[in-house]
Amino acid sequence: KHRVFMDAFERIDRELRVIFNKITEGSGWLEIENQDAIFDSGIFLMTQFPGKLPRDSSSVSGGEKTICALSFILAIQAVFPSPFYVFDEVDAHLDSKYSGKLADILAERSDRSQIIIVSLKDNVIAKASNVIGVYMSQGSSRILRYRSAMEIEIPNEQPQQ
Amino acid sequence: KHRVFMDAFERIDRELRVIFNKITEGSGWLEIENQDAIFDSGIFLMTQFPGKLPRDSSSVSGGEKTICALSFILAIQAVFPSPFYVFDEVDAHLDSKYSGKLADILAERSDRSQIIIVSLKDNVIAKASNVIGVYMSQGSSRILRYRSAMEIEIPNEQPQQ
Amino acid sequence: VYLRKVETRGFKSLGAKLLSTPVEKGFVAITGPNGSGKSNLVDAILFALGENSAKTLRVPNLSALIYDGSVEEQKPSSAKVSLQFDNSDRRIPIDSDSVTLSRELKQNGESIYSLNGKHTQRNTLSDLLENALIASRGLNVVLQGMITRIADLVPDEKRKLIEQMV
Amino acid sequence: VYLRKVETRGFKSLGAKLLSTPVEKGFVAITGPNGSGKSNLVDAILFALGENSAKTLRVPNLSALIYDGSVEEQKPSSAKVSLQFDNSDRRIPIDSDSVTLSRELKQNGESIYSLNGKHTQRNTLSDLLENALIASRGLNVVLQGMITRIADLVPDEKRKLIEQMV
Ligand SMILES: Nc1ncnc2c1ncn2[C@@H]1O[C@H](COP(=O)(O)OP(=O)(O)OP(=O)(O)O)[C@@H](O)[C@H]1O
Ligand SMILES: Nc1ncnc2c1ncn2[C@@H]1O[C@H](COP(=O)(O)OP(=O)(O)OP(=O)(O)O)[C@@H](O)[C@H]1O
Ligand SMILES: [Mg+2]
Ligand SMILES: [Mg+2]
Repeated sequence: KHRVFMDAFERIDRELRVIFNKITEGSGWLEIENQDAIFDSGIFLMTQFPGKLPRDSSSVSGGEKTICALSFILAIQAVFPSPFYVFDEVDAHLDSKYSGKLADILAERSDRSQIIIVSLKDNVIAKASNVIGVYMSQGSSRILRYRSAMEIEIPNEQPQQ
Repeated sequence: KHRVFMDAFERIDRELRVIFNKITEGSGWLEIENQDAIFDSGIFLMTQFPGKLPRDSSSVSGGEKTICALSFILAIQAVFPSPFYVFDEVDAHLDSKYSGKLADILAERSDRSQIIIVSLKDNVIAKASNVIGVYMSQGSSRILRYRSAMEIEIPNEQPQQ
Repeated sequence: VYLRKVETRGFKSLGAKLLSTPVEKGFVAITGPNGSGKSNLVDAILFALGENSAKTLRVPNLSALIYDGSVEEQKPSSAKVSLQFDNSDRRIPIDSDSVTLSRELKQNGESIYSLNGKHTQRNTLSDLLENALIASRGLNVVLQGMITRIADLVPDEKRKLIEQMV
Repeated sequence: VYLRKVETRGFKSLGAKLLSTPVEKGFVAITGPNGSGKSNLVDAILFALGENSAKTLRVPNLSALIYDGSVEEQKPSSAKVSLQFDNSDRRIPIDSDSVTLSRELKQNGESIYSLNGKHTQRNTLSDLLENALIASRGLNVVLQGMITRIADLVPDEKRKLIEQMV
């Protein structure tokens, strides 16, 4: 059990370092709290954002915390792959630079697995190969499909009722 | 105690109806769960978004829930006023229509009380009378001031170190 | 394997009539105004994959999944979701290029599952999905708001998350 | 009454040197990249108004409020924040057009409060702020992430919120 866990931990840590650096140009990594009692202790996610000192992920900013969580999830997904993924507004607290970088990473991954993202940000939607527009009309949801992000003109509210 | 509470409740409910309608063009209101045992029961926030049936605020969408929470807070603030307010990225889950309406309401209120909002959305910042830009340089935060939103050109990262 | 189409009828805001949402391979974005039905589309996918928790599907109880958005029309008697997968790589251990899973929930709370049109048991389906690594065992679907909860996990919870995956 | 200026020295990421942030009347927006220091500016305001909870100020303990962002420079020995208010409407019961509150936290965790340059007790300040309805009794400062927590309040908690205000 110990060896299986450590093997997964090391692979996740390796992936996390790559992903975190791709998004932030800084470094992120995992540390085990107590090597002698792994199953009774925790795991720290450490960060060093560009131009800053190393800091535990619990005391960084709101957007920086989102980056840490995304790097952790994407690393776990890389080690335990699935044919398709869904992300619902994970970019809500990200600025345009970080949300753009996230979209780049997801676009890259979408060669191997299908990635479906729900987003309200134009710079993220623009990087998708296929866009689905949803809007409300007469009390129920309707769907519009676009070949590419450029065609978007979603009716905010069709004539109600 | 009962009368003081009910007086506050009615004033908050009246304000909530006005604010909710201004943001959504639908209706929102408060209901007391049990009139006979007010202090042992709860308060429901009911909504009817345009084109939809009435629904309790616990089963609406993420962005619609934010609208409910903001209407509730703004109603309480109107009844118990303070000279200044601070809102930190409360617009994160709002689309451009709702975040624009929120900014309009805050701009209107800013005649009576000073309102400071932290936001990443251009359409919200554009409505402020005064903008403060914050950026990191050589490991510490720096401040830029703008007369109006149009002058914004925040250096994402000054040359580090 | 990838998702090619989501078909719903009577599921949450997605309407009483049949609604067909084609999905492409690669990187797909879903967008639209607040309250338009984006997260309900995600809930539809989870529902068809066997999700049974009303809380995860954001309803007070499972029968509240049935569309109730219209005054005129009669409320439908059931909510149905079908997922059509492209299976040309045979990752779902079934010998056919296209696999359709569907789940129909009746008003009495009972669910009927079917695979390529034939009734099947819920367990058969979840085993099949587990094999193809499709089952939403937690991290292939990140629901709205979940990212801030993951960001605030304490060290012990981060360890448990990895333990759960092995 | 309105806030005219926030001055910090050695407070979180706002740097070891004196940083002066002028604020106007009316509707003010603070913007900037992730991690630039926007929420730290909000924390500085709360800190000067007397906020004593390390959790609310998002640090492990109060002495972690002192700037520690630079390798070269010596870590400052204290964190200081001053808030300058325009008091021409005399809502703060002090007979002067401008009122400056400041708080300095030493490394040993001790805080020194002052009002227009003269040392004063924390209680005196909080009474004064209460009178002017400035104290952050909960709803005049909505911190990052709080809006989703308020959205998820159950009915009993909504009632308690109103009860607390009366
Ligand atoms: N059984 C139901 N029948 C009809 N409508 C429903 C049902 N259950 C929920 N709804 C409605 O579905 C609407 C859309 O919800 P959904 O969460 O999918 O929106 P969304 O597009 O994700 O919005 P946001 O951007 O705010 O997250 C809500 O307004 C909700 O009231
Ligand atoms: N004592 C300290 N000294 C120096 N830097 C600190 C200190 N405490 C926190 N920080 C750093 O301050 C930075 C800015 O944090 P803050 O929460 O203000 O960012 P923000 O502008 O609100 O970003 P976001 O848009 O992501 O919410 C973080 O990167 C954090 O690591
Ligand atoms: Mg949603
Ligand atoms: Mg912040």
